[in-house]
Amino acid sequence: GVHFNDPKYPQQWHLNNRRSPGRDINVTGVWERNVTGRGVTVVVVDDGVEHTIQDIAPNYSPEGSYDLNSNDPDPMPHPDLENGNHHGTRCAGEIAAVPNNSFCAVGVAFGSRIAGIRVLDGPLTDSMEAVAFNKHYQINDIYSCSWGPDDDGKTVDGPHQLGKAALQHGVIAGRQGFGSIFVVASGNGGQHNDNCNYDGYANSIYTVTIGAVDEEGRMPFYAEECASMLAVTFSGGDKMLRSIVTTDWDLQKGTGCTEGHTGTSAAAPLAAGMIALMLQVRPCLTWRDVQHIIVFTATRYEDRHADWITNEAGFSHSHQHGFGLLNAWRLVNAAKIWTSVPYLASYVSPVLKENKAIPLSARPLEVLWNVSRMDLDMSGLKTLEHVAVTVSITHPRRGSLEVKLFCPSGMMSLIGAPRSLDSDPNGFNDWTFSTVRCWGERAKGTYRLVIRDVGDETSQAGVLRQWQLTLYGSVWSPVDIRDRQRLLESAMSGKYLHDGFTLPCPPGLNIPEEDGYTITPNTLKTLVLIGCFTVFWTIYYTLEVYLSQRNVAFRPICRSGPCHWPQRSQKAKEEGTELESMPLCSSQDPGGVGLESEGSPTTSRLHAPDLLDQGDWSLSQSRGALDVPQLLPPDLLQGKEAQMC
Amino acid sequence: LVGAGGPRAQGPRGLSWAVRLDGPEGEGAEESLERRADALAQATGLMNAGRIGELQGHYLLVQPAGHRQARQVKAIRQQVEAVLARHEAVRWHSEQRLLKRTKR
Repeated sequence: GVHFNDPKYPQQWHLNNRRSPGRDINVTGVWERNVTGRGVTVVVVDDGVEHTIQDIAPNYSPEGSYDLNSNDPDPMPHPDLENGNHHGTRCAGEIAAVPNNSFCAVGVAFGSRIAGIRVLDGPLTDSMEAVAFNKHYQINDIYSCSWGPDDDGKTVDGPHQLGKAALQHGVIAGRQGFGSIFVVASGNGGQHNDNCNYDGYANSIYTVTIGAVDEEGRMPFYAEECASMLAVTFSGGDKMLRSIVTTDWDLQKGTGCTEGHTGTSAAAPLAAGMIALMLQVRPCLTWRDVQHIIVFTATRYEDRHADWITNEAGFSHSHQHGFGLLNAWRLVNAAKIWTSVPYLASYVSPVLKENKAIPLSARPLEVLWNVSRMDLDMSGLKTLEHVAVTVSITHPRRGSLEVKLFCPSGMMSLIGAPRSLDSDPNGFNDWTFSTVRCWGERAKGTYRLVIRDVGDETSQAGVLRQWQLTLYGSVWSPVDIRDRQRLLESAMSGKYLHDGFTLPCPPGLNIPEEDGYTITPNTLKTLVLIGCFTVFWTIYYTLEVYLSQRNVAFRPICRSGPCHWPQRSQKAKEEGTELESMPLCSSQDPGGVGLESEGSPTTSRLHAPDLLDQGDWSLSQSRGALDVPQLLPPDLLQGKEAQMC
Repeated sequence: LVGAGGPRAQGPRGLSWAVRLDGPEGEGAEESLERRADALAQATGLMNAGRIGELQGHYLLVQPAGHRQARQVKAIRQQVEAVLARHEAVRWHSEQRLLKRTKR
């Protein structure tokens, strides 16, 4: 029942699919109940956002924006040779394009505010990423990042020391302490046999890793699998299938609208938009609440390639699709009634030194670690969320390794998939893989790490040097999880999705931002220029006055009789351009004695300019004032005169 | 030149190091850390480009602008690494390298 006059809205199948009903994010029902992302700010961390475009301008948030490439507050994209810096604007349009403006398209959370942090259009370092992840983190609620390390099927990279610290700081202190929400795209390395567990942003427990499916719900050719993927949503597929329609920039060849946005870049912002809808109905959701709601509400669907496995807690997960498709109706109804999960508990095993060879045969190397109840008593950890394994493995060809982790329930996670293009001889050095496939399962029990060498060359064997297991979870018991699952299902009718029902929401913390006002280089340069300009003109005018003084034959004969003043040229006088210069005091010695000139007492009659002739009371008054020497008693005068001199 | 919100992280052309400083907690901690960063910058011949975003105790030290020979750069790098490695206030340091990131 929702109609917009935006010309491309009918083509936005991901919002409302008329051709294949159900193949969309199921958001119109949420909009009908006025849930549009109001009060939430999403920031697109990318190559800039053209916020002047009419689909974005009304929702643009300058307070949440910044340009780290040029170091100024305006994240406008800069046209480049490849006509490439439209990426951030397209992502922004998916999230918050304004409806009913007869222009292009509509955003998922068209009531939210959209900001931009321009950071990809130039050299990027760890410290710049760290600044970006916490930039205006009390204003920006959700950080949408549709980028990452190379998806070339042979890179192992992720946030470095500062980037990691900033992600952690963001979930601790961001968004008034509820935690910034970091949404990352899982990667486009499908054609290179890549796997997003080799991407530290996707692997991070602090990020929501989003994959893509095409309009038919299948994994597109470019998409990657991984055990740390939380969920998927729609994007473009191969040529026969439709891509995502969204706002585009109108610089260079841009028209302001595109029907060709695709890749996991297009999926992540849709997820960010849906999370914005969740935060409107429940602003106090923590970063972990958001992850839990995604796990509880993502929907499994029929796809025989997906290899769905249902874990001990009843959650179905696929390496291709995570816990399934994001569904805006389910996400928002769950958010409406969600009460916060218990604090994050964790358990870290000792560093387990193995130094065991990985057999060249099909037989794998298997190592175990048992986590006892006693191990968990301290943290209270009962059920799992993320499980991370940090490994150091030497091997002459890294891509030949296959690493699997089995949780106590027997749930298998392919955490290190073989990669045919990865011939790196340096193996893994303290690389952390992670999996979400054991979410909700009991933490206690034996964990099995299984490493196989699937290479075909008979090269030298790899060696597992050491590994370390880290469990993240909470005190929730399996019963608590089942209860929550039931509670959510009861809310899916939408009966709570009205303003009459609102659970109490604790206020956030008031955390000052470190953005103490400092001068940006542009401002500083302007000030310096103004300063130079001022100094120059001051010097010029001083010289001019001095020189004109000198030219004026100024020799007053004040020794006898009244001072003669240079004849003011009639012309100059008429034009009022003559220069007035006069001594401020007579030659009278302040001590009363001295070089008194004869005759009438010499006074420094202040020849006020001609305005005196335009008589009025005040002027005659000032005339009197001007002739003040006659009026004041000498002693006072002297003092007065002395002061004046 | 201090840009809004921390290090002048505009595209680093020259050498730069991120450092994690040890310092007092509580009132005045920020000023004390800033002073230590300034002193460290002086000791290394770099410029204190300010705190790195919202990360307490993390500072960016950058090489003053100016073109240098490769040999000089190498010498500067070694000298800075030596100073940072033995400085008692430095808990951690890392030379900032360009990261390769691709849009997806």
